[in-house]
Amino acid sequence: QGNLLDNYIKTEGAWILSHNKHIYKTNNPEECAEKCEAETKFTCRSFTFTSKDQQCTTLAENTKKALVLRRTNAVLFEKRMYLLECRRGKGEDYRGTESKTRNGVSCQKWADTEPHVPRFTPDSNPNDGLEENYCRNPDKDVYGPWCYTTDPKKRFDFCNIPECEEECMHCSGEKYQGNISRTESGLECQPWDAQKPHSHGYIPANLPDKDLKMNYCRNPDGEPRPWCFTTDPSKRWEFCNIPRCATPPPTTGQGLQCLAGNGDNYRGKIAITESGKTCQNWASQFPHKHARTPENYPCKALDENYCRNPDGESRPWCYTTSKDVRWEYCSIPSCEETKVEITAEAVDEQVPNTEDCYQGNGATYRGTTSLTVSGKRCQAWRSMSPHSHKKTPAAFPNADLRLNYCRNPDGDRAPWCYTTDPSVRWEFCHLKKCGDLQTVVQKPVQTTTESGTADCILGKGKDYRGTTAKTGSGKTCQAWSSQTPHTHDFFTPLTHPHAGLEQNYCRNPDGDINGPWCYTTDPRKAWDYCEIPKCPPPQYECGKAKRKQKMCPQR
Amino acid sequence: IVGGCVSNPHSWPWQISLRTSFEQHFCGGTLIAPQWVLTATHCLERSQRPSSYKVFLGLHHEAKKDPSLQIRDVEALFKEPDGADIALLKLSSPALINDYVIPACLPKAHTVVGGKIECYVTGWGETQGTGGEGKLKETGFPVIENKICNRPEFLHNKVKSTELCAGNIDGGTDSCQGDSGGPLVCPEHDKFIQHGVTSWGLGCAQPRKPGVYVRVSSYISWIERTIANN
Repeated sequence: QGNLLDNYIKTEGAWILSHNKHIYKTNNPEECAEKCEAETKFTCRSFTFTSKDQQCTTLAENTKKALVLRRTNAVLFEKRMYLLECRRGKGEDYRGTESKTRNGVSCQKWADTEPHVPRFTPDSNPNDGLEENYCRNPDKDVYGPWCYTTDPKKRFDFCNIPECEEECMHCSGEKYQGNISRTESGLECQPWDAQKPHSHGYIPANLPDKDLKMNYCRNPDGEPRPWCFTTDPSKRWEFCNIPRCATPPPTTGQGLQCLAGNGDNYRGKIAITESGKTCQNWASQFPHKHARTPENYPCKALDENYCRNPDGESRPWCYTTSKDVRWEYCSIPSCEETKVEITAEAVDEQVPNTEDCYQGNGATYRGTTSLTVSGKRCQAWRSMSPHSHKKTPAAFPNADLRLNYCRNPDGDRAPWCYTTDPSVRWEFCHLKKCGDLQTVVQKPVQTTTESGTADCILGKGKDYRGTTAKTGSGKTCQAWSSQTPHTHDFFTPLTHPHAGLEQNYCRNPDGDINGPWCYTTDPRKAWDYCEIPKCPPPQYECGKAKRKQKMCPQR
Repeated sequence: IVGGCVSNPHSWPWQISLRTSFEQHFCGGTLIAPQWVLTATHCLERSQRPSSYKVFLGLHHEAKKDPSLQIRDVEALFKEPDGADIALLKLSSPALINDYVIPACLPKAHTVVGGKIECYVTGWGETQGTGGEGKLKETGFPVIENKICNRPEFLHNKVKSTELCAGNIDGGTDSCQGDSGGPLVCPEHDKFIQHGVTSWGLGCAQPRKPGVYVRVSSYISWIERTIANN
């Protein structure tokens, strides 16, 4: 039946500012989602939840409009419905931002009375999302969302809102989000998060943008159609039969005549490979048989024998007419903007990795580390994908925001970066403070494990089981089983039986990067970190070199 | 290693050089415990006798005998019984664990390394003119899911489920002859886990012909059993 949170997209470490908001105390994000659903003062489009404070903030804004900020321990949940720019069925619940009719005429605001006096207004239909001049369907018109137009001669017109791909698929089904879970031969699909009977690398957590839910057919890898691993041990995977949508696919703008990015939008007429071979016609199966046909990739403009990139390759390519060479890349002239970008990156890549640690809070760190503490790759500062942000090189000209190197432009505790994982907005980097570098170890010893009762911590102190019961600011800790002065249901001995939440000892049940913490007995301070010394460095741990790797080539 | 770069000395302290009794490098390997090295079975074709092999640890320059160098004889060879290209070497005595010699971590049994994870291979093998000969080189690239790797454009159903592919689609960087038996490691939190043993490829660094590595997680129970029994 699904969870209430399935209706939301989750981003860790994110926070947004909104004028319209309501703050609650809830035990978990599910309860916060209930508050959002029940909100009456404004349309709740998202909420943030911080587990330690058990603070739930319901918000009118989402990341489409509001400024997104970083915040440790906060998790942002955005309601899918308000992020979608497609319609389901007649589109009564369409809440996207299209504001032009199918003929390109601007819509009239629903609250305005000129040039047309509307029958449907935000006051008369408060639940139909009649905001601004966005296309809506308050009267459940069979032709879908519409609006009053700003043309005095045309009272209203319909908008061209694409169908969400829930029942059917456009193109090759890359965005299909339906629930079909059987293959074309009738085999049941294996859930994506299972590794039996077939082990595989399509791990949902690693591919958050591919919607690998349950055991539904999906197309995460540029196949001609959605597919799935099957529950039959003898058949690893098979295509599914998903009906094609009757409506035209969403337009992606005009194609380019030059190479930008991976060239998937290239629509030029170059038909020769980089070694000078003539391309094979995409519709032909000679001399090479293949599945990259115009029928299988109807949205990829596989016209004639022109170089194309239908399947997420790194650049346009084609099958060749030489029977000895199945395929080759094509040389497509770069668009000017890309040339500038590549040049700048190439220069930056010459900077040597000279610093492996940071001083103070790392604001002056200028090294080339680009991995986070949990091993995620950093997003380039000038990139807005997967996370859009304001920490750009232009906004912080003195912060040296080059490539995707870890930096601290905003005076945080340590260098950090936005991550390339869409579900984790940012993380601190895999860097040590200069004074903390491990000393040379000479003696052979046994592997040390992160456990024990010593009053010192290893790593983040997740396994700390010592008896320190005061915070770094000298406040006494509240017992984990107590509800005074701070009520808290999220971290208790019952909810986290293996986290060692005994008495009022400092613990780290949520793997906080700053180490063990506790609720305090000070009614004004809900929780604070404890100051526990680090254990002497283990003399060796497997997989941990004393010298830093170059990790080349850095991209 | 074709492409890539010369590594920081001793930054991959689990890498070993497998040598003939005349101390000629011919394969790589990985220290996984003080007295145990993981390598490829095809590296052991030249002789069934342990005395035919030597293991060099703590090395950066292939031909230099740095103070960090430790040399061990091989006490026993253990080839994977079902013919997979993975083998264990028991050293005559445990390696001294220090800044230059540290074992790699092994993955949990049957874990699958995710499709987008970037992993690293190291070795003293052929460079095909890309520089760094004689020094330990490294290169990084993503793991490619077997389903993709087995497409006709790639390795066309040649990759078994007990193997994994890794490389750049465009080619240009790869492991090569002489790197066999060495490690493919992937960062996980603050450690490197050995997910692959360098095994085979169609040429080196060719476009759409990624390198193939034995999937270590498929053989954890054999590794644990062999070490425990010996």
